[in-house]
Amino acid sequence: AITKDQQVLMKVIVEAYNRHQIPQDMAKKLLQEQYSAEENFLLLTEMATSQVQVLVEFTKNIPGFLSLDHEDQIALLKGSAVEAMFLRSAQVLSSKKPNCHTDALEERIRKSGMSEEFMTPMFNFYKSIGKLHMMQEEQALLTAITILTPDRPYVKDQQAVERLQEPMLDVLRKLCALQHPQEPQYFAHLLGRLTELRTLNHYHAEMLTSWRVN
Amino acid sequence: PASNLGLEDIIRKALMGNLEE
Repeated sequence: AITKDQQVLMKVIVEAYNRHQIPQDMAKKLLQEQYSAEENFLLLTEMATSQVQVLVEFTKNIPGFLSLDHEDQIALLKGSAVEAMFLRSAQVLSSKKPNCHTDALEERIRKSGMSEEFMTPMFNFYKSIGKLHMMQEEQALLTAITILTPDRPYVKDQQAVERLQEPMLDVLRKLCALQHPQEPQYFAHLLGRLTELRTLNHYHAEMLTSWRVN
Repeated sequence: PASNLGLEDIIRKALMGNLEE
């Protein structure tokens, strides 16, 4: 069973996750601006910037994060920002909520000058996240777990990060067992997505380089 | 963010500031 302390932890994370989303004005821009490759690139860059700001605000609310060494906080965010963004985008795109303008977002991504080689694994990832039908609690916890990955480059005190990540993994594991009693592999599937995210993060660096050249 | 340097700048600023205010 999930203990009271774990319930509190989950509530804090979920509330912070829901409170910190890309501003609606930004989402509306998806429909307003023009659809040239350059315009799409600029708009996606602007959205990514906003998403990083929102991600940092969410992260500040993860219990214990602000007590970590300041440079370690930056290393964790720098190492995970791209992965956290892919997770959030996957959730937005698979939710198909009308006010998120998901079709417009998908069209802009597809016509932004990004190479097929990168786009295919990215949309495959979005699809694989969609298939999991994650609950909000699972999404929020998985994002927190991604951010609190101890082995990011330049993290000095990995043990301090592990001490924050472990309780999140424990709650998520229990939550998965409770919510998906018919799917004992569900928790393992979620963790598998984290491995996929790492691969995407790696591609992303290469993709940015080729994008810049184009 | 178009570069890693840009990303770090955004993170540092966001860590110091407060979007909620």
